[in-house]
Amino acid sequence: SSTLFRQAFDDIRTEFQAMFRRLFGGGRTELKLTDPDALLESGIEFYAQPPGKKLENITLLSGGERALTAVSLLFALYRVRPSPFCILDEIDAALDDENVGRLVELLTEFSADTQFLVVTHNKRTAAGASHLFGITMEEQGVSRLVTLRLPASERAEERELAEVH
Amino acid sequence: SSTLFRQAFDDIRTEFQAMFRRLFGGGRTELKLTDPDALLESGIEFYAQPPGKKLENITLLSGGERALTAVSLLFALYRVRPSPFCILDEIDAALDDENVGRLVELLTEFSADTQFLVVTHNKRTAAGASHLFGITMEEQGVSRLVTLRLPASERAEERELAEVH
Amino acid sequence: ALIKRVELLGFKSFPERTVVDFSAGISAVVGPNGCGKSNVVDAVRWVLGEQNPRALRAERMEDVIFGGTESRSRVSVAEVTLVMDNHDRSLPVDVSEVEVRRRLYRSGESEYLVNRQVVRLRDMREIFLDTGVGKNAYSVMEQGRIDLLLAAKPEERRQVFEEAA
Amino acid sequence: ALIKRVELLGFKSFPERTVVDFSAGISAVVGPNGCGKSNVVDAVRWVLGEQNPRALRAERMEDVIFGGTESRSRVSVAEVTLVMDNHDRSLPVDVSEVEVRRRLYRSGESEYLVNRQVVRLRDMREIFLDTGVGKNAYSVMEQGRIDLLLAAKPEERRQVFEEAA
Ligand SMILES: Nc1ncnc2c1ncn2[C@@H]1O[C@H](COP(=O)(O)OP(=O)(O)OP(=O)(O)O)[C@@H](O)[C@H]1O
Ligand SMILES: Nc1ncnc2c1ncn2[C@@H]1O[C@H](COP(=O)(O)OP(=O)(O)OP(=O)(O)O)[C@@H](O)[C@H]1O
Ligand SMILES: [Mg+2]
Ligand SMILES: [Mg+2]
Repeated sequence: SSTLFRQAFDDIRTEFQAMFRRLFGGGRTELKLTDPDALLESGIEFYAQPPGKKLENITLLSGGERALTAVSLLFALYRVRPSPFCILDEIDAALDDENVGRLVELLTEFSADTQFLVVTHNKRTAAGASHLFGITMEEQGVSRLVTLRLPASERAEERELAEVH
Repeated sequence: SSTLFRQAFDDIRTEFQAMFRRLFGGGRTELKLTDPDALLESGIEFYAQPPGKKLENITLLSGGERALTAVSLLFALYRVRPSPFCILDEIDAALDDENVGRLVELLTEFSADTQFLVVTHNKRTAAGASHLFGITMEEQGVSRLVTLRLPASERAEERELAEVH
Repeated sequence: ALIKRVELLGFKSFPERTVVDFSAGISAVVGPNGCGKSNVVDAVRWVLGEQNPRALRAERMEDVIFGGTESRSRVSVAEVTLVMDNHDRSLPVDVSEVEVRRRLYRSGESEYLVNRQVVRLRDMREIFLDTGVGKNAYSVMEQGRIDLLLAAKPEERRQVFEEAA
Repeated sequence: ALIKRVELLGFKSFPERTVVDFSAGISAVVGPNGCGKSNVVDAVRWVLGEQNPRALRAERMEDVIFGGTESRSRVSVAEVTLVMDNHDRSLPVDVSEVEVRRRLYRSGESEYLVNRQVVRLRDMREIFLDTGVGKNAYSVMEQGRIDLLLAAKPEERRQVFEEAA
């Protein structure tokens, strides 16, 4: 069990670094065991270094950098322990446009083997989906689902999103 | 002191309701003392009813509804205890376009007597400002401030925002 | 693709039968604040066997039953159905489509059904364990929770790794 | 308008002198994730007398001094200056412009200056109390904290009200 943990730890650490570098376009991460000799009780510390910056404890990163680092860890876990479907509720809330773009690329790649349902207010994320659902409350307090076609042009899509919102 | 507390409580409760109705376009709120007889030790419960829905504890609201309710409380506090300047960091993160619009109207009204510095990723919020600053890190890890002129047309502004992002 | 569709009836803000057709790839859900997007996410967690109301933003499990609005009376039962593809027989049931349904009555009575046969909660959970969904605690990432993935104390973090081991 | 400008030098990601010109009304700050927007917010809190490094997303107060990058060496002092308008003499200083400056040296030494005169931290805080800023604990709303305004326990909430009383 201690061996299993060590294996999982090493796998996640490797994938975490890979995902981080993909989403940040570089940089590096470190996962440290607070007590390497007491594997079954040790805590775990995260360090991240966005490109060009200094390695620091993740508490010192910006809101968006932390969100992107969390997403890196989440997808590292998906690599080590795949799930047939993943449901993500507004994980892009703190991200700027460029980082949302990289997230969408990553989702697209994973979506070959994974079904994703993503809830979002972000137009770029919605544009990256193959299927688009809108939920409305025309009658107050009563939710209704609408299937929005995904049109070729982005402008038509923004119009549909505007109709829903 | 118990009287002072009671006075503050009543003032805030009145303003909270007013702000909430403005930001939600209706509905109502309730502030309850958990122990009205022990004023100096009593806790406080918040209830909110968005228009057309049922009155419920705020824990049952959606992410965006909670954020907007928190903003209602914040501005109620500003009404009862004005501050010459207010610095708000991404308070619009969970809000949809329509709610951001109402937030901007509220900020505009308060800005007659209050200086606001708002940090945002939202283009509508940025468009509602009279002055626009951009921060860039052209040199990795080194922040630089740029004053962006606020142009008449929204398209030029989105281009400037795109330059910064 | 594993999930074919999810059906909600009387669950939270969905008093009317609502079918979410899943496809392969990425499905995005959009809509204004409070319209019901996260409620769909809660519905999936619930039908997967979630027993803690707080994980569903509810105080008591009864809170997930549609509670009525100013113009509609409440209902007495909440029902969510998850329909999965089983052509590869990866699920321990000898049919090509597996339907899992959960019901909760206001009386407090619960029902769990697999292909319309009443089963115990334990049997239902066993099915999901085999899909890999039950094992991955992160198949569902709720709103606002992405930051907590990193924010946890070192001891809580090791739990994340232990589950992956 | 109360604040005329804020100047940062050697504070967090701002190794070079940076002047943020405040105006009346609403100023918005935009830019990509991690570029330094929230660091400006931290700078204002710091010059207002914040003594808890954790309130500034730092582990030790020394962490607010520019720590260097891969291509730039770190500096030995952080300095933030707040310049306020005092034509109405609302501040207890007999000049029409009041400049408050805070410095922290890597040695651990601190300096507080009002109009270039060294004062004690207590004197500096007294000035702010009179502006109404010190009294309103919510003049600065940090990133991610808006939701906590409502999330607090009932006893914590009463603190909010007590401060307003
Ligand atoms: N049992 C119930 N009966 C009726 N309405 C309910 C029930 N439970 C929750 N709701 C309503 O559902 C709404 C919240 O929906 P949800 O959290 O899905 O919104 P959302 O679309 O995710 O919004 P956001 O974008 O703000 O996150 C609340 O307004 C709440 O009143
Ligand atoms: N003492 C320091 N020296 C150098 N860089 C620092 C220092 N303290 C913090 N930083 C850097 O500042 C960055 C965070 O900046 P900040 O929090 O202001 O970003 P932001 O613009 O608010 O981003 P977001 O939109 O994601 O919230 C981090 O990358 C961190 O490495
Ligand atoms: Mg939601
Ligand atoms: Mg920030």
